[in-house]
Amino acid sequence: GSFLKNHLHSSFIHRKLSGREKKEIQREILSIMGLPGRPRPHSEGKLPSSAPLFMLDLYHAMASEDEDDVSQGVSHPVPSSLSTQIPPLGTVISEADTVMSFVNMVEQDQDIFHQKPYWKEFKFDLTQLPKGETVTAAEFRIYKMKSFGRSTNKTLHISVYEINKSHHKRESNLFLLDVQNIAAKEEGWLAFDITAASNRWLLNPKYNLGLRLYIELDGGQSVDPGLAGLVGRRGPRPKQPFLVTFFRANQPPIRAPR
Amino acid sequence: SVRRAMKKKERKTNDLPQSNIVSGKYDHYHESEGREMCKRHELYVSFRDLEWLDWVIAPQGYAAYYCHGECSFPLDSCMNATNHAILQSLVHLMKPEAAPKACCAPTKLSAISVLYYDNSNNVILKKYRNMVVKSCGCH
Repeated sequence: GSFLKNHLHSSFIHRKLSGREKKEIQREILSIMGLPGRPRPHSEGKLPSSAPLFMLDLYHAMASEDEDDVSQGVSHPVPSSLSTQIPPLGTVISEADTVMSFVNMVEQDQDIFHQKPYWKEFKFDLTQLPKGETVTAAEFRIYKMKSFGRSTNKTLHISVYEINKSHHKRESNLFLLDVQNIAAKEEGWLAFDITAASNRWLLNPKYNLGLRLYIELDGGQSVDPGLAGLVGRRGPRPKQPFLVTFFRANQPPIRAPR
Repeated sequence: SVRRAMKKKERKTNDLPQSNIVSGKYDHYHESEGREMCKRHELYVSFRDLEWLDWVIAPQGYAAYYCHGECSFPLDSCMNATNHAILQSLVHLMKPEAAPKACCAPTKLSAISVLYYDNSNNVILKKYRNMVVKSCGCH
């Protein structure tokens, strides 16, 4: 009995796996994870960017929830001054089966070197989505530093639109997704609810033409997003804009029996 | 000598009618007494050992555990034995060819969350259900 027990233990814990066995085990675990193969991200060797940092924060919240230590409390990487601007996502996060962050692919500006109104456009590739899952929420997150120039004591009205149709020589068709009113001196992450757009993009990826952001003062004057303190793709890596999408599985994943 | 003493004691406490016990099979139970009862054992799955830390951000591994041990009649030392497992163990005692012993298996499992990069450097946080054995029992 004790020999059998020791043998079992040694085979479970101490046996060195052959290369083939290791590959088979890797393939088996990848299949449980629903991955066709081992992902190969490009190693950038720079400072971690904003999306992985945000996701790591979510991971810690979800992991502690799995351990039943924390019930619903989720910490957002949002300074307290702006936290009231963020919709409560506690339930969305705790019920999510998958959370994906997307890196901003394209950024276009119509800034102070162009005619008013000023705007900023962002685009995200949402084609690599988990199968059999539906979007429960999607947020566009952008970091705001203190504003420069004459608008520092004013309130900024920041609007995010979905680009429905772009035209060559005239204005694109836009659909308003979310608006936030922020004091120009505030600093921190802003989160805009873009769930409606991401659902449309999921149904038809060719309609994903991106997001456009405008900033106005109380009187309707256009403000350059850069001067308002919004950090773009060329800003510090931990403060670059990104998209985060929450998914819920339609049904438990079914694995093919072998 | 200890084993003999325990045998006596157990025989006394197991008030099964003699007609239900197939000769010799009950002795088999006592032979396996030295074996371990069904319980949870340590098992750590290491993403580091799998050389996956270039795409798995967190965790570096997780305690998965496994269930192992005997499910022999009587199952009173195994707190999580189902009624069916008790009956199956009885049937196994009487007709071992008709039904195998009850299995030592997880009774409660919990999820883990894994944070990883995909090929496009997007970050995915996924919850995988039924990955960690919380408790074991006889089924």
